[in-house]
Amino acid sequence: IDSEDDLLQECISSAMPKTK
Amino acid sequence: PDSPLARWTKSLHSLLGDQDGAYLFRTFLEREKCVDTLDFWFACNGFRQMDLKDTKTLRVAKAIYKRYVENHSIVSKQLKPATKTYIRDGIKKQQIDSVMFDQAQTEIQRVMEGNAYQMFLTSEVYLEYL
Repeated sequence: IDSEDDLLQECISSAMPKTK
Repeated sequence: PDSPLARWTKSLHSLLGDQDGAYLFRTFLEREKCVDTLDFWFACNGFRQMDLKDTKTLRVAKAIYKRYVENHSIVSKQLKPATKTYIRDGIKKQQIDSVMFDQAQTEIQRVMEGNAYQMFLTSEVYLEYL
């Protein structure tokens, strides 16, 4: 089971721009 | 005319929608010790896209609340008390919805637009990149 920090990090990363 | 740099100066939104722009702004905020505001902004966007039926979503809402809202972090200090209460109540009652962080995100965005974003456009990090 993912830790809270991992979940949060995953959530932040999912919203970061992937391409220019 | 449509270079990344031209877009970055247009608005905070265009800066954050660009990979290099977001990365550079993050570097700047790290130096200014307020990178949490940007992470919170992205966390709100990520949360809005999550599936409310997924049990993970409640855990993420709690994680965002714990990390940025309930303590005395830089994000929490920039939020209106009513906004924090609204989020806290939602978490307590486990009533989460996709837009529960929207008001908080708007408040943080306004502060960034009026402050960090303006400073960024005259910062060393930005000028070096130019």
